[in-house]
Amino acid sequence: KKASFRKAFDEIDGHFRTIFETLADGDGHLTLSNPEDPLNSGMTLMARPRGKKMQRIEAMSGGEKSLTSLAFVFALQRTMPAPFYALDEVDMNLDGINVEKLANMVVQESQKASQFLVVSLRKPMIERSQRTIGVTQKPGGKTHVTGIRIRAEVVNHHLADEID
Amino acid sequence: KKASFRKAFDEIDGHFRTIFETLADGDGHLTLSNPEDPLNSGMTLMARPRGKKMQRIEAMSGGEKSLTSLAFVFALQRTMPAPFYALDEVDMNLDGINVEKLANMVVQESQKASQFLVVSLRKPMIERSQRTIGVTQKPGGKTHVTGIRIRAEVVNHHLADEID
Amino acid sequence: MHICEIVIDNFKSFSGKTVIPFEKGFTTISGPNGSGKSNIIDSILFCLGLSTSRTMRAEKLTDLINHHSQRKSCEVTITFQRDEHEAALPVGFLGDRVEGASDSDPLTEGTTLQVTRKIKVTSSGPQSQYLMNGRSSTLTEIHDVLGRYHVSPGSFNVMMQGDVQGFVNMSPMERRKIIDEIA
Amino acid sequence: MHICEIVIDNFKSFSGKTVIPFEKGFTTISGPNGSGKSNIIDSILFCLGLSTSRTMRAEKLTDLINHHSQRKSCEVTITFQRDEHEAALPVGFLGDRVEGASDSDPLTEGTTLQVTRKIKVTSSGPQSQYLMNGRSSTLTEIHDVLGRYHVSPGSFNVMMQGDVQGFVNMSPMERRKIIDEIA
Ligand SMILES: Nc1ncnc2c1ncn2[C@@H]1O[C@H](COP(=O)(O)OP(=O)(O)OP(=O)(O)O)[C@@H](O)[C@H]1O
Ligand SMILES: Nc1ncnc2c1ncn2[C@@H]1O[C@H](COP(=O)(O)OP(=O)(O)OP(=O)(O)O)[C@@H](O)[C@H]1O
Ligand SMILES: [Mg+2]
Ligand SMILES: [Mg+2]
Repeated sequence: KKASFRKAFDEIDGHFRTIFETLADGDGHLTLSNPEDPLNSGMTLMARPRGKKMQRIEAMSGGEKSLTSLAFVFALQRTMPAPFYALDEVDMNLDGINVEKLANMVVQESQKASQFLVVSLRKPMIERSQRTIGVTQKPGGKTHVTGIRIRAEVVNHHLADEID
Repeated sequence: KKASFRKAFDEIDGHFRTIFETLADGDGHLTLSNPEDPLNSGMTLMARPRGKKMQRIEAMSGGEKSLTSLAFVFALQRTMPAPFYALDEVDMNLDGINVEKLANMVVQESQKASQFLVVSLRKPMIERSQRTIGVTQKPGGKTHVTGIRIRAEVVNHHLADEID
Repeated sequence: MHICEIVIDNFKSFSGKTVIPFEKGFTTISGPNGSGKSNIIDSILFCLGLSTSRTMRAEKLTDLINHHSQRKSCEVTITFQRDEHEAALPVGFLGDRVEGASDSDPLTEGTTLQVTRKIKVTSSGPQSQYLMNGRSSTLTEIHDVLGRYHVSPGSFNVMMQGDVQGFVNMSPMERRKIIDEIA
Repeated sequence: MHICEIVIDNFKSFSGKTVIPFEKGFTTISGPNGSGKSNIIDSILFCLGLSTSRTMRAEKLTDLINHHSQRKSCEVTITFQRDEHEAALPVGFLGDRVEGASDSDPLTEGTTLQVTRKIKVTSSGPQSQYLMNGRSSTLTEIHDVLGRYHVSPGSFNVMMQGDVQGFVNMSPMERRKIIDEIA
């Protein structure tokens, strides 16, 4: 039982290290509070963004916490690859540069035969997708769906008001 | 004791109704699960955005929940007005239109002799402030602060990449 | 395989029937607050039996039926399409149902997999019904088929609004328990 | 009154001394993730004694000292300035300290109120010191003065990153308890 935990831990740690390096331009890894007794241990995410000291996730900035947690979730996903992924506004805390990095990662992954449906209000995410489904509200709170294929159209329209 | 609760409840409810109407263009109010026994009661925020049915906050969309909670916090603030307010990225979930409404409310309140220090990554918020303090990171993770007075400069610079 | 179509009928903020085509690769969904984006994600969770009513922000199952229409039921159908390089879709896992299908039945070829879920308000309470490829199914059968693709209530392929914050605020013990469950 | 200056010395990501002037009205603070924006808010909480080390994301008080510099202390000073229409700042509440001040002391006029907090690593553990208008003070005295302006650990004028999500996810019981405390 301890061995199967160790196996899963090492696999997820391996994915986390690779993903974190791409996403956050720094080193990250998983840590057990008590490596001798993993089944009674706590696990935290340690990361060192470029130029800073190694920190546990609790001490990071809001955006750094989100990015580190996302890397962890993607690592979990890699242990059980699925035909589609649906991500609802996972880019909330991120500045423009980090949204770009996240979007670039989704582009890469989606080219490997995984379908990504990403709900987002952020321009760098929308710009990098292959298409955008527009969702609006008709009077009376009724959802109306339109497909918007041309990225330039989307970006110039009501989506042009943001900053990173 | 029950009377002083009732008094505070009515005052906060009054503020909440006024603020919500301005912020969310709809009706909102506070509700006690057990009005007869308030001290053992739960309290929820009810709101009806324009055109929709009255809903409790738990059923709303992410952005609607944030806006409704913000209205509640502002109502609490009005019971104990302070010389300054510091808001750190309270506009995260909001689309561009709602960030504008929030920013307009801050403009109004700040003209009544209250100082507002608002951390934000959102263009509609930054555009409506009187000045922006820019914070960047020097190599080695050292914070560097610059004052940016001219709004146009801010908006065209690294802050131009967003959408609502 | 990938999702090629979602049909949402009278579910949450979708009054009436809405057909949304999807393609492979990277699609974004965007629009104003409260317009219905997360409700599309909820329709996937609902249809594939991946959550409880609470994670779809409804106090009870019948809250998922559109408030505005007078109808007493709602339904979501998701169609998956096989990609060229893939082996036949797991309709073969339906056991004798496929054996029983005729040779000209396109589903025996396994190009599409369709899951439907419908809830109806009846005098004896809410009724939930599942269909797979048009035939009445149990949730267990659907979980069996989808589970082979790692699409299940315990999988992480659907990240709902606020889930990232949940991972950020998790205690070290809770985080480690996630690994336990994968192991 | 309003904050007219914050001096942050060796605190969190501020290695060395940084002077930030502030004006009345509506100021925004912006920049990339991890640059130090929330740390400015933390410096206000730290200086005015409005929180514990945990709400400033430090496991212990000495974690607040900048990692890069070799110095063993950090300090934050906040200066409040009186607005024209206001009565004298509450330096009068300092009791005999103001009585003891000379007539030429500008602070007797009550135009500015200055609060300083400093922590130092010593051989016997961390030492915390507060100053008000340059004189050594206790946290209680500072809370007394600021409390009259509704600036206190229980007040809602400082909303930290993530607090809104906390209000969203609050249970109805917790929400009602907030009203209890105001009543
Ligand atoms: N059964 C129902 N009937 C009608 N409308 C409903 C029903 N259930 C939910 N809604 C509406 O759906 C809306 C929420 O939609 P949704 O959560 O998908 O918004 P969203 O586009 O994700 O917004 P955000 O950007 O704020 O997250 C709510 O305003 C709610 O009133
Ligand atoms: N004692 C310390 N010494 C040096 N650096 C520190 C110290 N404490 C915290 N930091 C650094 O400060 C950074 C966090 O800054 P802060 O939370 O203010 O960022 P932010 O600008 O609010 O970012 P975000 O937009 O992501 O919320 C972290 O990267 C952390 O490494
Ligand atoms: Mg949503
Ligand atoms: Mg921050």
